[in-house]
Formats: sequence, C-alpha cells, structure tokens
Amino acid sequence: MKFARLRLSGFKSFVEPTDLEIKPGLTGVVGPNGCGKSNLLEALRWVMGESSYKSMRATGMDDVIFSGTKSRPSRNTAEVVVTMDNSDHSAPPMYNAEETIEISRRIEREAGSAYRINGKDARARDVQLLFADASTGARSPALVRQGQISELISAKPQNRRKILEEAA
Amino acid sequence: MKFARLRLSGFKSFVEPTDLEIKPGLTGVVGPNGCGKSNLLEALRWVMGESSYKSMRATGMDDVIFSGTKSRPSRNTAEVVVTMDNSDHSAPPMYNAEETIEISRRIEREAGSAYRINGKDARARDVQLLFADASTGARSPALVRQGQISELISAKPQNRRKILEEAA
Amino acid sequence: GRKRLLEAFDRVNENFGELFVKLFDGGRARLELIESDDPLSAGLEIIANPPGKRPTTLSLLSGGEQALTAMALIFAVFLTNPSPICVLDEVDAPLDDHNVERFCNMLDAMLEKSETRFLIITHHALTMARMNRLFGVTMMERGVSQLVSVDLETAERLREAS
Amino acid sequence: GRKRLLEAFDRVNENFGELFVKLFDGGRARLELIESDDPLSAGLEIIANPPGKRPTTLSLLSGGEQALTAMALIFAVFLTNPSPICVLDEVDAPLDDHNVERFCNMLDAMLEKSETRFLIITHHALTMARMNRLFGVTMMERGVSQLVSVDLETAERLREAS
Ligand SMILES: Nc1ncnc2c1ncn2[C@@H]1O[C@H](COP(=O)(O)OP(=O)(O)OP(=O)(O)O)[C@@H](O)[C@H]1O
Ligand SMILES: Nc1ncnc2c1ncn2[C@@H]1O[C@H](COP(=O)(O)OP(=O)(O)OP(=O)(O)O)[C@@H](O)[C@H]1O
Ligand SMILES: [Mg+2]
Ligand SMILES: [Mg+2]
Repeated sequence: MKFARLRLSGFKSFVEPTDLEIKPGLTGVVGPNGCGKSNLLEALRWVMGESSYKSMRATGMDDVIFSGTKSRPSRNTAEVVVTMDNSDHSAPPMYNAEETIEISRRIEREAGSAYRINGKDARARDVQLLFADASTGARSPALVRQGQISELISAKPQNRRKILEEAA
Repeated sequence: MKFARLRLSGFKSFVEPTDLEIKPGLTGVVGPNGCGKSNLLEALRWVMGESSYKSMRATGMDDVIFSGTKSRPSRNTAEVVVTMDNSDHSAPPMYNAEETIEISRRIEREAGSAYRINGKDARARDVQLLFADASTGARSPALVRQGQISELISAKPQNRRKILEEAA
Repeated sequence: GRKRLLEAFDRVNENFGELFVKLFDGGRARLELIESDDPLSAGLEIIANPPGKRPTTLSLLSGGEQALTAMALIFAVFLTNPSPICVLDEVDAPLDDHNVERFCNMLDAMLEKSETRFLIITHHALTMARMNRLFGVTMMERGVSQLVSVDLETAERLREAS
Repeated sequence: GRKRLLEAFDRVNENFGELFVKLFDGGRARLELIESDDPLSAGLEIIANPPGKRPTTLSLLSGGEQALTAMALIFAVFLTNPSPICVLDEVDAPLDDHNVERFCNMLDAMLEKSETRFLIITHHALTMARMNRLFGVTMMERGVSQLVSVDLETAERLREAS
C-alpha cells in the first residue's frame, strides 16, 4: 500500500477542499509562518485515527473544524480523505481486492467523528489497525511533529525508551 | 555600568585565552554547529555567579573545565573574567570609585570556585548582588538560552508566571 | 508582594500588547492570570491572534507565531527594567524570512530605548546582515574554539564550514 | 515482551551507530539502557561524540549536534520497519548549512533503502533545493490556507511573503 493523496475540507485553516498529491521521493512543503504547513501533518495523523486532541494542538476535537475568520463564518463539519494506492495488493484481506483504498474521517460539531473505508462505515479501531498493518499510523515514529525532536532530546530517559517500543 | 569584555580561559571548548569585546549596539555571533557559540553565553552566566551546573549543560560544575581532546590533555582550572566599564559611576558604593571593574571566577578541579572583584576575594553572593544591582545577572530574563523560548511556550502556566516575578 | 506582582503584570501586559502589534503588524495579544485568585499562585496564560485570525491560547498558534509571541513577552519584561546586556541564542531559528526581518526591526527599536548591548547568536543570513558587527566562532582544531572578527562575506563562508 | 524489546534495542543501536557516523562523517554513538536491570522499565540514554570530541550524554552536546543525533535515532527506528510515509516538520531548523546538506544526503540514502514517500516541511533554502518537487502553502486570504505547486524560484519568494 502506498500513500497517493490527502484531501482536506474544512480541516483547520484548509476550509476549501484541498488536494495534496503524495508522490514518490522527496516532496518539500514550504511557506511563511502560520500559513498551514503543520496543519497538513495533523490532518494526516487525524485521518489515521489520532484520538488525542492535545496532540493536535486543540482543546477539544471540535477545534479541528474551520473556526471562521473575519470574512468567513465557521463550519460545522470537517473531513479528511486519504487515498491509498493498493496496486501491490498488500492491504489486509478484507480490503485487498481493491486497487485503491479510500479512508475518510468526518467530524461534526458536538457529534463526534465518523470513519469510512471505501465508502463503508468503520470504527476508529478498524482504521488504526489498517494503518498499523501497513507499518504506519498516527503514532508512527516516521511522523515527526514540529518540536518533537526537542522533546526527545529533553525527555526523561524513561520516556525516551518508548521510541524503542515502537520498533519492537 | 556597561559590559566591556569577556575573557575565557580553559572554559569548556575555549581552552586558549579568548577575548570577546562587547561593544554598543548589535553584535552577531556566528559559526557552525558545535563550534562553541552557546558556550560563550554560559561563560557569561557562570562568571555572574550561576550556581546550577544543570543549567550549564553539565553533570557537575567541574564539567565546565576544558576536558581535553585527542591532541590536547584536559586542564585542571578554568577562569572567566568580565570587565565592566564604570565610567558612569553607577556601580554599588563599595566599587564605585573605579573606572573599570573586573569580576573573575576561577574553578579548580574538585576544589570549587573562587571569585574576585578588582583583585579582591569575594563570595558568590557579592558577585550576584553586584550584578543584580545593575539589573542583570545569571538569571536575567534578557539572557535567552538556546531552546528557552520552546520551554517558555510549553511551560505550565504556573511556571510561566515566574517570568513576571523577574519583572516585579 | 502581591501588589508588586500585579503592578508588574500590568506593566508587562501593556508592553506585551504593543510589542506584539509591532512584531505582527497588527492583531492583538494579552496576558491573563489564571487558575487562582491569588496572583502569587496564579498561572500566566497568553491569548493572542495574529492579524485576521481568531484569538487563541499560545499553544494553538503555529511554531513561528509562538516563537515571535514569546519574544514579545520576553522583551515586554525586559522593557520594565532594561539590562545592560542581552544575549539571544538562536531565537530566530523557527522564523521565516519576513519574520526575521520584523525581529531585527524590534532589536533596532530596543537600541533606541536603552543602552543595552546585544549579542545575537544566529545561523540566519538575514539576521547577520542586520548586525553592527560579527564575530565568528570556529574550531580549526577539533574540540578547541577560537573567536575571530568577521565581515559579512566571511560569515557566509563560516556558516557553511564543517 | 522483554526479549522483543532487547532485540529491538540491538537492531536500533546498530542502525543508530551507523547513521550517526554517516551524519557526522566520523565520531561514534551508542544507546544504553539505564536506571533498571529490567529493559521494560529502563531508561534510554544516548552517549555520543562528534569526530574529535569526547563522548558525552546527549544533553551535553550543542543544539545542532543534539538535533542531528536525535535524527539518527529516529531513522534508526525507522529502518527496523520502514513506513510507507514519513513526514518531517522543520527538523532542520537548528542545523547549519553544512549539516543541512548531510541531513539531505541521509534522506537520499533512505530513498534507496525503501519505497517510503517523504514530506519535508522546511524554511531552509538548501533543503528546498534538494527536494524532487515543492508545494507551497499560502494564505492569500487571511486565515485560509491554499496549496500550490511551486518551482524553486517561486519558493524563494514564497518564503519571504507575509
Ligand atoms: N480550527 C481552525 N480554524 C481555522 N484556522 C485554524 C484552526 N486551527 C488552526 N488554525 C490556524 O492555522 C494556523 C497554524 O497553521 P500551522 O501551524 O500549520 O502553520 P505553519 O505553516 O506550520 O507555521 P510555522 O512555520 O510557524 O510552523 C494558525 O495561524 C491558526 O490560526
Ligand atoms: N568541558 C569541556 N571541554 C571541552 N569541550 C567542551 C566542554 N564542554 C562542552 N564542550 C564542547 O563544546 C561544544 C558545544 O559548544 P556549543 O554548545 O557552544 O556549540 P554551538 O556553537 O552553540 O552549536 P549549535 O549551533 O549547534 O548550537 C560541544 O561540542 C562540546 O564538545
Ligand atoms: Mg509549523
Ligand atoms: Mg548553541
């Protein structure tokens, strides 16, 4: 399974539907402070089933919904869809027939999140297991948040050991 | 009182006597990773009476003494001297007659630190009070260590309040 | 003790609000004492919005916005009692080029308000270009630091040396 | 559980030692389990020396050296079980130009070892120049993000926009 595309709609500052193509090799993401770069990583972790709003720089999961600006009203829903290229048919048996697998997460204000895999309702757990099976997921050590390196450096040795548990 | 010069000798990677002229305005300090820039700030805080070796990236105060390289043996002493320009005679009465005031701190392995003000033995407390009287000191909020901004940002609100106590 | 802390809070809050607006060219920011009615045991919260954005706590801003806001707080405290020396160790690391420029503008503004001497440790070419002079730290011999006076061109080469 | 953690430790330690030497062009680094005989409750310590310097714990290295060493650890874990996607958010912020180059060399080396797709968020011009393609994030309308495909020259201008 390979990551092919990430689509954000109403997620934090990405109020308009936005497609990020994930191509092979090295893709740089640039822009001024505060323009939304870190929000992209949060959207990826969110659709993969991140359950802790604190790790999303939020005070509640509803905080990921576009909260409006001076010229635009806030939204009531946010959705992120990740499209996986499964042409190597390495997905879990349940989804492995498909050439592409779409995983989506949609949140409605004060009504929680709903997940879908290829259009069928799924639980957060199903989504988390699907990505864990592909050696990735919201807590993958390969997803390095801004400031996470400083946290690792100043972490107590006991907390640092947890990074090994990811590898075990 | 104005800061005029900082002299390091045997302090961390500054094994050879090194003079840093502190001139008016903005002085930039540049160089590659690991070349010794942050050591300069630590030397300044150290000579002003910093008592916590943990805040000096050390496991004991002797760690600030040059510990040797493949081609040089370690040293047994380290010394930092800061020269103050007192031509405005704003120093505490005890030292105010002088045009320049030299504060030095010298450490000897396993024998602790010794302070001097204009050549006369002094206690750490005397040095700390001298600088406090001049609105500076090892814990001055105007001395911003590498990573201290991140610490302030992620600090608990209770710990952040301490920065106000500096101003009070 | 309590009274002095509240007075300090008001003065710092006022400076902070002004410095934030200068650094962000707009927007608004304020400090709040939270978690306790007693200022001596209260927490310090920061509520800020860059221009055009909604006010949030410091923890919800972007990395660069947080760093710039924290700088405004540090200088707000500084201005209540300017010290004769100020050393900033790589505080411009998370800033984009535009914000580095605004940071340097603020340093120039500080020069006009006090006789403070500044030492600015940086890897940023734009910051170097705004300094009155540059010192380079090198390790020609491994593990041994040396200080040299440099001009801007030499600093460019020094930054890239191993 | 205990056995698996120790096996993981050995594999990560081996990768870590090799990656460190590649990133620092010499020197040596190793991981240690401390504070407990039971690996499941032990702490993870890092002992490292860049070339020509004496071994010390991670906390005594310079800011840039710490960041580069932490990157070696992260990729050491990564190599034991490469993920299909890797996103690095401004990990190059504390690095000087020379080390940014070595960091990019390591990314190229990772490309040869696995099919991982990388998203590298950065403010560094040198890093941008090493990417296969660039996406710019802008806020033409305040508070609203948009994604655009950019070439290197546009990226330069984008970095400096407000
Ligand atoms: N729910 C929301 N609705 C609208 N905007 C939001 C929401 N949550 C966060 N934002 C905005 O997103 C911006 C943060 O974006 P982000 O952290 O991705 O910036 P960045 O590009 O990573 O910047 P930096 O280079 O400083 O790290 C903030 O300015 C914030 O106002
Ligand atoms: N007691 C000591 N004796 C000799 N060298 C030391 C001693 N203590 C620290 N060092 C060396 O000083 C170096 C750290 O210097 P410093 O932290 O000032 O670097 P820096 O220029 O700030 O780098 P960066 O840009 O990465 O922050 C380390 O490489 C370390 O080996
Ligand atoms: Mg960011
Ligand atoms: Mg440093």
